[in-house]
Amino acid sequence: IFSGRRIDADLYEELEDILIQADVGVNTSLALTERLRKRVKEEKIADSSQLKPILVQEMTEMLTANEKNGFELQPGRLNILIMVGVNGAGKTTTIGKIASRYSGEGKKVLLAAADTFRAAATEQLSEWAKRAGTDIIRQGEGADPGAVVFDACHSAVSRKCDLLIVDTAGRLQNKNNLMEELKKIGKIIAREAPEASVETWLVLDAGTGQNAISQAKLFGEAVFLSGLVLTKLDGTAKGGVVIGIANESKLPVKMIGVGEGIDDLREFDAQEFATALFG
Amino acid sequence: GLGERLQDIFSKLKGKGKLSEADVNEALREIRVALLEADVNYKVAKDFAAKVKERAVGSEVLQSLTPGQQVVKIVHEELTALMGAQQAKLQVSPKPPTVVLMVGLQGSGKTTTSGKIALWLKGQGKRPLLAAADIYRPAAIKQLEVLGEKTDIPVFSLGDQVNPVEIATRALEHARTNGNDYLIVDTAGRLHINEELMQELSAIRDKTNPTEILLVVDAMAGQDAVNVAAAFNEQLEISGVVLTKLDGDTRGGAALSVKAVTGKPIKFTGTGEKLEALEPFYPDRMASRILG
Ligand SMILES: Nc1nc2c(ncn2[C@@H]2O[C@H](COP(=O)(O)OP(=O)(O)OP(=O)(O)O)[C@@H](O)[C@H]2O)c(=O)[nH]1
Ligand SMILES: Nc1nc2c(ncn2[C@@H]2O[C@H](COP(=O)(O)OP(=O)(O)OP(=O)(O)O)[C@@H](O)[C@H]2O)c(=O)[nH]1
Ligand SMILES: [Mg+2]
Ligand SMILES: [Mg+2]
Repeated sequence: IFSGRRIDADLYEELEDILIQADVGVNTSLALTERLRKRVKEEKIADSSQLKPILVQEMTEMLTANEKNGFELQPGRLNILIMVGVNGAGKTTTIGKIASRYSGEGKKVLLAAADTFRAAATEQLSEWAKRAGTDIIRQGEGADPGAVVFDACHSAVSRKCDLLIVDTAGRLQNKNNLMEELKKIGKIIAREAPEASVETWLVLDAGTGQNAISQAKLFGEAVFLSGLVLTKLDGTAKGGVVIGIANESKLPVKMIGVGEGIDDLREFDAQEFATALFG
Repeated sequence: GLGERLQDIFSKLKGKGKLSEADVNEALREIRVALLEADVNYKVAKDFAAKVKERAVGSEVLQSLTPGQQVVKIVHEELTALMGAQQAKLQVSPKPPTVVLMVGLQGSGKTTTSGKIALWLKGQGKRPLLAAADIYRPAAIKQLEVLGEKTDIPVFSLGDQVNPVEIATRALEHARTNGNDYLIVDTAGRLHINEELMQELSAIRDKTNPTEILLVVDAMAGQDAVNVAAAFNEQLEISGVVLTKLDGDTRGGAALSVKAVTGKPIKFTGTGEKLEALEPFYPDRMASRILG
């Protein structure tokens, strides 16, 4: 679409519009087109068909500019994944997918139903545990999430599990008491499973707009985040806001959700993602 | 915020009597940026800025002692007008029960909002019936049943092995024989690009003839909200929108986008996880929130 065009202000504006429509956000879109202009000038580019690949390259660089890309289970120790995020983002479903993947690889996986608040949350995760063929630690509705986590850590350690995945209740980042609850869960895990390798992932719905920046910021202030999961990329939303998050807080996207089925989970490929943004 | 930025631009007006084309364009750009940062769709933001331009270069601004403030006032007024009227009314069917069909993307808040609307109706002395027509999501039926138990509102379910069209049809029959004056049908979240599932909604609509088809939209939705809203509206002719999770800190520009592209009223807002957290839509409050 951008071949055979004059490289002028109109073209840059059109490229900016594409980025904005993909939820890349105003500031990050400007930063990207700024980098593009600079490279066009430095590399003396005259062919407009070269602009898109350069932009894809710049986005890919922003997305991978950190040392924590990708995810590998650390062998010979307990790995703990804590899934956090706002209501309805896809945490519980993503846990089912991850559980199935590693259980299918012969790993010993345990789930912790630490969403003790929402109606039928435990039943929902229990169904996923069943489908993934893993055990689940759960307590009654209204139980203290900390108690479930405490229980789960001890079980995971004593059973010598490879992976414990903790499901938490959806929460909006501006709710201080709920952020405090998350901190408490983090502390319990650190205390009860000190030898474990722990990662906390923020689950983001690809349909989310710039509020994802606030989510990454405020969740990140409450707990140490090591990555993002971007869900619902099978829809028409592009999820471009993760570029701004990567640029600002160096948070890498670890995995993506591409459907509601148990196998609809992919490793994040930055170049593929950046290319699809223009699709 | 936008207010201060517009004040700066228009303070140049003082003593000149007229704004330059460049100044006007700068002001419009500031307005567009503010809306984009609030997640208003970029086309909707462009159209809105063009609307404001007409008034911004008019005498009400140029002859004002505080032109910057005047422009802010215009932006707020135009935004509020675009948001539609304040309302929290469900249309009533001349032939009860009134059927309310809840639709939308995955995770937007349909099940919770179904419970909220049922509770709201019960509080008005009505006798709502909830129908569990999501047979796909694990424990979705259980989720609605728990909400029904908490509020002492009946939930019609045929389990997850019966197709949703059949469930909705039988729920309607049940409502009629049971004397329920409202039937709220909770459906599975779905993508607007899933033809089969969009067809399923059309079939439910054809069988139950809903008076209200409410599109449930997450207030933190981004640029894609227009595509989703347009598609659901095209498929079903929605009657209104519920904007959820407004208790968060999102600016909520999706509200303007959805209203602009469908023309349909935002009827309610979700302001929390509890079933009491349902409020009418306040257009002026939403306008202030979007402008930040
Ligand atoms: N299309 C699509 N739907 C998804 C994806 N991931 C999750 N969902 C759906 O999104 C909805 C919400 O998923 P949940 O797993 O319940 O989300 P959650 O974050 O655990 O929600 P809360 O616990 O209520 O905060 C469900 O209908 C899921 O099937 C995805 O990658 N693609
Ligand atoms: N804070 C807040 N949370 C809400 C609101 N409305 C719904 N939720 C939460 O959002 C999450 C998703 O709500 P659901 O009612 O399961 O959404 P749904 O549209 O039925 O999801 P699917 O059936 O999977 O498509 C749950 O955690 C709800 O408690 C709201 O207004 N505010
Ligand atoms: Mg959940
Ligand atoms: Mg639901």
